[in-house]
Amino acid sequence: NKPQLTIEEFFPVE
Amino acid sequence: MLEGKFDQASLLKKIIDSIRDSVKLCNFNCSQNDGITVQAIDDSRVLLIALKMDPGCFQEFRCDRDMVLGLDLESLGKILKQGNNEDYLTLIAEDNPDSLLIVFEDKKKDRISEFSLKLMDIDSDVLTIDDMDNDCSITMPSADFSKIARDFKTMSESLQIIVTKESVKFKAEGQIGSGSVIFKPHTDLDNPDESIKIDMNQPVNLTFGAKYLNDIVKASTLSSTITIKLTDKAPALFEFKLPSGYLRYYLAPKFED
Repeated sequence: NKPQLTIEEFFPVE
Repeated sequence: MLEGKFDQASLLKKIIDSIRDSVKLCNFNCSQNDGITVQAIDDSRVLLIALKMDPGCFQEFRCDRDMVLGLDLESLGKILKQGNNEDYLTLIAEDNPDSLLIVFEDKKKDRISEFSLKLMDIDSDVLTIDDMDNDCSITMPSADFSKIARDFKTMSESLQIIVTKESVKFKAEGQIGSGSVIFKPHTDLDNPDESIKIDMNQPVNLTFGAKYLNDIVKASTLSSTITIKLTDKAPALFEFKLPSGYLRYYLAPKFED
């Protein structure tokens, strides 16, 4: 099973 | 002051039903030019929702000064259930409001229902979403994608989306076995919404959590088509068009570095 990434790993917090 | 009148209450009902299982609290950002926009992330930080209800979504829209309405979507959902789908629905808020007034008007009978919803201070991070260059873009009937997401969830925790120039393949592998559905590009002149369009710069093979896809396809009630934009090792964008604006979901993929 591949690990689930989070959205913050791609889009930076302003 | 904010005053936004929907021609049909069903539009806002469907929007809230499409996001409230993913996000409980969110800020509605209101402005004259942009209408109402929302950005929210689900609790597991995997799914980002971006909603844009342009002023064109409303029969009448005015917002004298920018304002933020902090809403509990479960509570809003309870109030929205009180009105009928065909009713006019008007959202009203004074400047610096502590509550949102929601008014339903029956179009045939002289019946007006008013509800007040308490607002909340919601502290939420705002993420910067750059316009991405996508490897692939697929537009297909939302009902077809919805069926795949729902059916394959019963077989596997993950759904693989594999795009080549000739086709898009949805594949699931689970304990009981595996399955796949392949769609090829197709133009339906009589029913354009039934067409399948695949634009590909590079082939992709991405894996997504089936649970999140099942949350996303709740928005199929909003639009007969869905556009899916995919890029290798990046979140996928699932977009449902509104009468004016959009409901977008950005879903982080599963992969090993």
